[in-house]
Amino acid sequence: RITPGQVTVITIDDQNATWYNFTRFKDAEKGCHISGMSELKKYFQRFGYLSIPNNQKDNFTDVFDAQFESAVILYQQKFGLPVTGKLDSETISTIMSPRCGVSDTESTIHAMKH
Amino acid sequence: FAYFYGRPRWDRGSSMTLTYAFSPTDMIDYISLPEIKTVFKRSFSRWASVIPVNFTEIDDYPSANIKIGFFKGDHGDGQPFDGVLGVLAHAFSPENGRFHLDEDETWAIDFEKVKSKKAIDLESVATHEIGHILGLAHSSIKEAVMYPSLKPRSKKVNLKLDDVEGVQALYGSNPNFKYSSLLAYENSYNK
Repeated sequence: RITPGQVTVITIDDQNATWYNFTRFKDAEKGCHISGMSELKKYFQRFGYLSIPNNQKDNFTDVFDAQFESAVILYQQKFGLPVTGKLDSETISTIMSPRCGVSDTESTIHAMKH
Repeated sequence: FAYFYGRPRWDRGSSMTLTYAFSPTDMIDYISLPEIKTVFKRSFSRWASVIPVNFTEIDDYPSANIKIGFFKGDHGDGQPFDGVLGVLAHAFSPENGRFHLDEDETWAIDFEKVKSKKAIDLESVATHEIGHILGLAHSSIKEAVMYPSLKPRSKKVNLKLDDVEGVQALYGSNPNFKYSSLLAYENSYNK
């Protein structure tokens, strides 16, 4: 008689956390069209990586366009990530991490000690 | 390290003292006020140990230079909080002094006592936001206190060389500060 094995259920309780939905954009790259990507663009706008282009008026599109690719590259540079221009797993994981609400690039000047 | 545009800083003369106060109404109740005050005192002390600036707690919230409070959602400064995780806190550049923490987070000062996977270390966030209050923007150095993100259940409270050089370029060095002690600490940490 085969006895049933013990099943361990691991509950991930981050599913109602802010930005959890961004996991669905993992592996997206230029040319992709994914419903809801405009929300991710708003995130990038909020933290100073992206501005709304004139041809998109008040809203972002759901297209991973060249401007968004530039924003992703800028973000990857700022966070010391491999610069791929794609929403690879490390980039998405960093985007979803809890963070400070202060913009990363807008109204800032960078300095280095020489 | 980086600064806000125009490199704003507090300017209160040669021997600078900045006062801070906690909101009499907008606080959390699951960590006692004395414990919160102890955490913030330590956080302010870290910055005070490297620059010639003193921080003194006062009771009079409206007149304090730095005003600390916990707020939920839209709290009237144009930067609404967003619920659990996401944005944890924000603070304004000099000489504004507003220091806001998201009330919806599970704030913790001891991860042994708080088991939530979403617990956020209050002292780490406090130390980071004080950097903004003083005029530092976000750093690209992952180990720096001024790096923008912080994982739940993690701590980052010790100033790194990047943080120290940035803030000392704004305010000068505390006469008692020794780079050797910071470097010794960083070397031991790296090992």
